[in-house]
Amino acid sequence: MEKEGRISCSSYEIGERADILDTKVRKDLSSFGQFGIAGRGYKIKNLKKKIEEIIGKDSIWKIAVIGVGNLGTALLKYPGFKEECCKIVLAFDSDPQKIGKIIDSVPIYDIESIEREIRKNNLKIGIIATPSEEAQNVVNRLIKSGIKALLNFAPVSLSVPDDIKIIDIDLTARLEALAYYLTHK
Amino acid sequence: MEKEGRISCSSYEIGERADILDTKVRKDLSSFGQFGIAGRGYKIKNLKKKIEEIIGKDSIWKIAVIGVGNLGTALLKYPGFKEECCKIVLAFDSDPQKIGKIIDSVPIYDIESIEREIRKNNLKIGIIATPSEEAQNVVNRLIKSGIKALLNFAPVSLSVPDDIKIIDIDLTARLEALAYYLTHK
Ligand SMILES: NC(=O)c1ccc[n+]([C@@H]2O[C@H](COP(=O)([O-])OP(=O)(O)OC[C@H]3O[C@@H](n4cnc5c(N)ncnc54)[C@H](O)[C@@H]3O)[C@@H](O)[C@H]2O)c1
Ligand SMILES: NC(=O)c1ccc[n+]([C@@H]2O[C@H](COP(=O)([O-])OP(=O)(O)OC[C@H]3O[C@@H](n4cnc5c(N)ncnc54)[C@H](O)[C@@H]3O)[C@@H](O)[C@H]2O)c1
Repeated sequence: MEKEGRISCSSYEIGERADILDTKVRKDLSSFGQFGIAGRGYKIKNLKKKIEEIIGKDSIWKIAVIGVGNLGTALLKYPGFKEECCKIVLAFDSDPQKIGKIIDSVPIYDIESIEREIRKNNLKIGIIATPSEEAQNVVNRLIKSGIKALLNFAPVSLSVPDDIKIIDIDLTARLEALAYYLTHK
Repeated sequence: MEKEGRISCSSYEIGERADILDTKVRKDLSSFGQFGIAGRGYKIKNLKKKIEEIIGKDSIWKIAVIGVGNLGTALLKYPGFKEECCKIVLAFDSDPQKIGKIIDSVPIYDIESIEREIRKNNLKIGIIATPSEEAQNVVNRLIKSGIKALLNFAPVSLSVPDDIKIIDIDLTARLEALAYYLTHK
């Protein structure tokens, strides 16, 4: 929104962009203190600064990608990550043809060294881009190495302990939402 | 949930899995008639049948993917689509080395033939997997061809008319949510 030259916005607009209810936006933001003006929304510059404080923007989170196939390669090249909170620093694969390569300055390690490399670099976030049948085993090894949060692309439901946060990227649900919109237009 | 052998579930559990508020689940489902039991949730078998009716499961939505690079290729091979509501039937690219190829039985056409092929196959849903700088131009051509709903992967904000539904897959927002979770654990 800032790039569009706007000065202020409402919780409704924030919710709309982030695909969450405006009541949830107001609830979440209000737990960090009062910085919106009732009825007139939030000053975008203040909001951006406040959000950066909240998610600890000053610290960049280092991330590992597991599985460097079509999707994993697209993730290593994704420009969207470079300026934000997070940076992909390591990748792992089981294919000897890929191990030892470097994509967009990210080295690809052998999956067998995952415990050592994750601990050495003190990583907390992992992205799963392996085939579904490998995903649970890979997640178990990541959690043993100290990973606390996961972004999962494999179309499989993964079981993790309660203190581990996992977000599934479920394309089928998104497409069904589009189909629902078209059926009820 | 059905695959896990469950018989019933609550709106809270549905919301949890789909990453939306349970109040929104109850509100959305109740607008299709009464089929939950107050206090005891929904019978999963009834719910599944009801949802299939709602999104018009009997009709499979045909989809076009624009941009067959790393991400586009992963989408053509994605097993998650095959059994559900939607099926990728066409792909488009501007690279002569890719045009005319077939990936997982999906033919890749020249982007220049996009209007003719989209109209001929009466497609309504498109997936954008091109570089950001190409996305707006591609979207304009898709809308001219009759596309009504879009799933956008390019990290750019696209402008579309009000009657067009667009869902952005914003990985940065997902990673910030994981970073937020870790900062406030
Ligand atoms: N949710 C989505 O948006 C979406 C979209 C497309 C694909 N996918 C899913 O993402 C995953 C990857 O898709 P793809 O097209 O890149 O597949 P791919 O076959 O091209 O890549 C998989 C990679 O994982 C590696 N691998 C296999 N076992 C491994 C292990 N134990 N440890 C480390 N690496 C291992 C392979 O060597 C390969 O490089 C699949 O599960 C697919 O279903 C999800
Ligand atoms: N949101 C996400 O989850 C996510 C993840 C990774 C990548 N991305 C984004 O997805 C897009 C694709 O990423 P990638 O790694 O596959 O890139 P890529 O460069 O590998 O693929 C791009 C493809 O688009 C084709 N193309 C270029 N201009 C075109 C046009 N006018 N019409 C049709 N095809 C055209 C190219 O020939 C190429 O095959 C990028 O915008 C990237 O930033 C998003």
